[in-house]
Amino acid sequence: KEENEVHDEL
Amino acid sequence: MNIFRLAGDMTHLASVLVLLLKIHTIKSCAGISLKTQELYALVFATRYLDIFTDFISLYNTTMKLIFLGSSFSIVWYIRNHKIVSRSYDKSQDTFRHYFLIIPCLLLALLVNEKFTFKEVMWAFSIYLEAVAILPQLVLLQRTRNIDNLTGQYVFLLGAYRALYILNWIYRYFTETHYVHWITWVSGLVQTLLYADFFYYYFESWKNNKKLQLPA
Repeated sequence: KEENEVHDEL
Repeated sequence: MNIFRLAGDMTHLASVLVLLLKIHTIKSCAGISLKTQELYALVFATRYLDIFTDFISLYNTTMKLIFLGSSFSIVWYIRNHKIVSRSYDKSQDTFRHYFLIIPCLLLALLVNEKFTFKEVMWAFSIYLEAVAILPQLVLLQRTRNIDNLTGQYVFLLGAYRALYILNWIYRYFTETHYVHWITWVSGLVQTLLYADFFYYYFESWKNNKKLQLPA
């Protein structure tokens, strides 16, 4: 998955 | 992860712990808006749908579980705990929070990063969190004497998103293509809603007098 597809912030 | 975001998460965690401390130790939720707590439970439920599908880190998953568990247990405490529920003043907590949910849902359907169920739910949670504090702020204006724990809870809850804004600025300058208008605009609106609370909170702290919001 591209980075910006997964929300890495809470 | 950067220092601003870690400080933001820790501040958010602290706000939850202060509220749990207040409810669990003095068995009182005086001055706390159940509606804001319900909105936050909905925010986390719709934001963390990916908790089992996208593993980011142990930290990320742990914090998600803490926020989900604490927000739902706070709602349960205020609604069902025989002692705590007695200190909940339903007649004061009158904000029509359902009027917040529908517009946020509509906006999420229109403005999202991808038109999938998870992404629309995620955008909904971002918009809803921006306005979730409104019932609490309205209740504070009606609460004559705001106790310290309630004041600290609201302050920490507002401060965490302000720290996240610093995190977004930091990431914008250090990561290529890091642009997230949805969280940036919503986070800014969310923090601005606390502006007058922050003003009166610092005034009361500086003059060492009781926190009072003008009606």
